[in-house]
Amino acid sequence: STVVLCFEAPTEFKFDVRVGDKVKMGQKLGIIGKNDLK
Amino acid sequence: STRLFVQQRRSSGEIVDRAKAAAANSGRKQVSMKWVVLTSFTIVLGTILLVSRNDSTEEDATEGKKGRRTRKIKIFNNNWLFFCYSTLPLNAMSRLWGQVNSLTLPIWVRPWGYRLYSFLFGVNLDEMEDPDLTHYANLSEFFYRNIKPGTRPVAQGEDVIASPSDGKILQVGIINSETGEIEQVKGMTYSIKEFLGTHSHPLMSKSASSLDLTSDEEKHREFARVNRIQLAGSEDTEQPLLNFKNEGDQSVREFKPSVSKNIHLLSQLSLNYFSNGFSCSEPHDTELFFAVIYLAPGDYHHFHSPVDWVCKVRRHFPGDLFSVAPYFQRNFPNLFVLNERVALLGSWKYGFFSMTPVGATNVGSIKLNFDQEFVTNSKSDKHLEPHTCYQAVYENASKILGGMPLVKGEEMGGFELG
Repeated sequence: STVVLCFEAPTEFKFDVRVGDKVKMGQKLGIIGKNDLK
Repeated sequence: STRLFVQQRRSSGEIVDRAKAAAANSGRKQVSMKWVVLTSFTIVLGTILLVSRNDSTEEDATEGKKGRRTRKIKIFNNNWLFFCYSTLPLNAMSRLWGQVNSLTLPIWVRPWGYRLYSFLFGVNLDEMEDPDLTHYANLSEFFYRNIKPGTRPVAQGEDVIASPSDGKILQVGIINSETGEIEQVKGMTYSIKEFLGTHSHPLMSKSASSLDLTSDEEKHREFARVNRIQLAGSEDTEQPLLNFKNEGDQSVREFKPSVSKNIHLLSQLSLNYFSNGFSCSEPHDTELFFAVIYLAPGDYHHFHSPVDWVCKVRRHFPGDLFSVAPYFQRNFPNLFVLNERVALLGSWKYGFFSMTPVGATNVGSIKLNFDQEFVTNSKSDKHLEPHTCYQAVYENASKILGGMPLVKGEEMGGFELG
């Protein structure tokens, strides 16, 4: 089985994972750059 | 003279026998020759076809690199093995697998069986909520096991997206907002419009959910305020309708997709993108991102909310249950568009958000905690028409939010055997 996320995010968004990485539920997948915060 | 006659007769008989044997031999030789010729012809023809196919694949790859994909990859283009595989009754087999694994096992078998399964698929038994293996009546229960609270800390931060499940990252990236294509593997893409469906889907069956959480209005207002999600039906959400006029490519070199292309694509995915608060209140220069997580048989098979968001639409696509193991993803074009899936669409503080559990062989039962009536790949499943998209909205869940509020880390559902 697979879970696919598709989402809109500011261009500053960066993935914190790479293809092939093993992840656990709740682990950080990515973060939006702090510059974008208001 | 009689002896002479008999001898002549014998010799003539021998001659006839020899002639017959010779004829039979030559016949065998002819048949052998025919087989040799036919086999050679088949090999030569096969080689020519194989070479030409490889050439066309290389051309496709070249076109892909240049961004000018003109040919659409078809499912059976790969090889006959995939063709044979695709003809298997995988949905029925998965249902049977689910039924067999729902049978209660003798207590003495359980620890042995589950330990063997754990050894084969790498299940971490230490993190199980109930460590007593005899308490799991069958493999289905063991497969859908709960884990101890606190074993999966959720990454904090309102701008952090957490993983919705355990698994392996198969693909991450940016969706091409011009073509609306998601990369399955390098050089192989599928359409987001086909994957998530569009409001103009020709075979769309619509319904509304019976959920009613109106008693929690105050909580929902707070949820909307904290996450900067627009309230449904509020004046703020009414945005002027956009008219799209094609003025050609005005840029000399375009590095990033423009915001308008994203909006255009998202408005095709959902009719309510503007009117129902799908678009974020504060305009950002946004892009569409995607992440694909593969759950191996030994993984914890529940999925959780990766961010604070509001799920507004559920689209169920009854489909096949091909394996989604990495090998098949590399070799089976349009795999995600063909497989049974539940696209959950909604919004978060930065705009559109969707999460789609995709079923697979033997794991075709997708469960949603907030939609108890919803079942997939079951005999009681009412969504049986192939190539039909069954859409339901969760407006009744919260009049304030216009959908089902989901808090980051909250369990949303999972995959069960069957």
